[in-house]
Amino acid sequence: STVICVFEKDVIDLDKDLLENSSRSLETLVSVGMKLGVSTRKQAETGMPNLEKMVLE
Amino acid sequence: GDGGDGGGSSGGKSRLRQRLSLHHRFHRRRSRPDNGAAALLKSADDFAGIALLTLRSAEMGFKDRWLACVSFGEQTFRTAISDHTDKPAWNAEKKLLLERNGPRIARISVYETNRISKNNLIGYCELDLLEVLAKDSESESEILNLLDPSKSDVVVGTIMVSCSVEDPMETEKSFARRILSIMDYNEDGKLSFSEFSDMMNAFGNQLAANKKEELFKAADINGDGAVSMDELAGLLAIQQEKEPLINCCPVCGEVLHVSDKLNTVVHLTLCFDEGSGNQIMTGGFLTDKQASSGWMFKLSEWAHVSSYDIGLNYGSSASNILVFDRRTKRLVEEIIDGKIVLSMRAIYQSKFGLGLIDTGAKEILQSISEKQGKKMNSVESAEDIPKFLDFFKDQINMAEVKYPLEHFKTFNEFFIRELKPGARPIAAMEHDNVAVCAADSRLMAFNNVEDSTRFWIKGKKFSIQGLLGNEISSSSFEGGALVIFRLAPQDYHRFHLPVTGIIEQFVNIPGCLFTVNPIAVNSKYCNVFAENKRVVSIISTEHFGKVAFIAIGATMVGSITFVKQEGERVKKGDEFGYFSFGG
Repeated sequence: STVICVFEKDVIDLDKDLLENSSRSLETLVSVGMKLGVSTRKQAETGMPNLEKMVLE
Repeated sequence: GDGGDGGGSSGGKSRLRQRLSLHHRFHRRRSRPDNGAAALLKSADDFAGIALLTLRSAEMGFKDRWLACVSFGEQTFRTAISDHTDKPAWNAEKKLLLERNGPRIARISVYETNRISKNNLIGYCELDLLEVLAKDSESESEILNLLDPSKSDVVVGTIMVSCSVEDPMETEKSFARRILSIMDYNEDGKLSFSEFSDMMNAFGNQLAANKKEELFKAADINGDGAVSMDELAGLLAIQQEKEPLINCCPVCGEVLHVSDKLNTVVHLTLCFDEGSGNQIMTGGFLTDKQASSGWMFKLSEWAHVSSYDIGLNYGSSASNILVFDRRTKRLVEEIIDGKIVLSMRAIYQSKFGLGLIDTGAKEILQSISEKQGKKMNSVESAEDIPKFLDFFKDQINMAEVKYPLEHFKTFNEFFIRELKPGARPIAAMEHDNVAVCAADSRLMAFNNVEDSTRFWIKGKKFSIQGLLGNEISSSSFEGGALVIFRLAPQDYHRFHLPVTGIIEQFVNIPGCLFTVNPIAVNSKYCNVFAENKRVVSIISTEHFGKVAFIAIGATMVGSITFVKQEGERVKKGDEFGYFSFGG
């Protein structure tokens, strides 16, 4: 069985090591929860606050 | 090497230096550090380049049909099988890449062949290529003793080999000649501007038209409006250092590291050799045992193999599929029964096999899967669990399974086993802008569907729209990234959410139950992802827009169950559903 995830254009920066192995036609053994990639969308676009930069007053 | 004369002597090294004098200029240029100081060739160990190894003939103690293998680094190549004789002649040659700090010892193995039983290793020798190249000898060929593999002091025959260094200037020139012959559509021996422009595109170079024109004029030294072979060689040699022209290999599509000119030319030379069949030895094997196997050789004729890069198409060419373990950072082998591999190839990688599928095999796969589902839900099936665990020992960690073995009353219950809380840590749990892997699996990731079809999915009709089915428009996903998670039988079979969001919809798509093994995925004749039974879910997210999550059933494991509902808000890492035995 297989799961395929398809993303919209230019929304995710997939992790480099995964892309590199795949471009050599080599599968990468991964586990649930390992990092896959990061959103390319900026905070302003998503309307989500950047919690890392918030300060408690 | 066996029979070597200690090429490490100062005389030998000086001889090698002389031989390599042609390379000196090239190496200084190639390895010039950033501060501009030239790095000099210090010793024979510094050598990097192409060695041409030729296996000429052998003298063996008895008559048979013989083949020889050369193992070098991560690759093994083999000759054709000789006539029935005690003096086999192969005259098989192979270009080998000698890299600094790379492998230098080639192992040559000679096998007697059998039509039915496996081939037998009769003799072997090892050859230090740098030593041979450094040897002060008038003769072009070298005769090496072949040693008995069980008693290394017993000589069982001899083999004649020759080894030479390919002049890098000649490599560059012949490379330019080959490019010219490919791009020179009107075969006048020169490149017109439009042919030159096509060549730039083939190398992945998106130069503006005026820049192409500028380069063309610079290359056209005699100003006759066309670029000859010598002019092209000159351009490639000079321009590649200033502003690289060659960014990707037009044969395999690999992005080339432009800072390393030697490797670029070598890569392209070897890739062109593969494509044109110029190499007499067959490559792409990992070990000499594999290469000597008769059926393996026959199968490799079906599947495309490349000997240049590890991993390339191994998924489709080896019986033991290789995967890269992200955690341990090493290659591991996924063991598949040889008979299963043979039958899968017979079915999925031939027109004949696919013809069989069209004449009723689809129904058979469905029926087998339904029967298997019933069987695996029976109480008796629990007896198979210990055997399964034994077969996949070291690959199933029972310590992380939520319940003890006696908890599982059927095999299917065990198959969909849950894990203890925390057994799979979720990366950046508090940051929803980080997506995570959806399953314990073998993963392939591509930035777009074009890359996926170039490197992995070979079904001619594959498309995003075909994958999503008729109910969901693919327009939002065109040009988007695609990640494939392939679950193997021993894997934890529950899949999880890769992103945080809201489940917008589920769409059930009925279909076949072909295998989703790389052998089928890599076959141009079938389109397993778009033909198999599947469920498409659309997850609406803050950070990634819409994400399509497609759970695809396969032979035997055709049952797909979800534990979340439409409209439900979900968090990345949450359990989403599972695959189980059944139709």
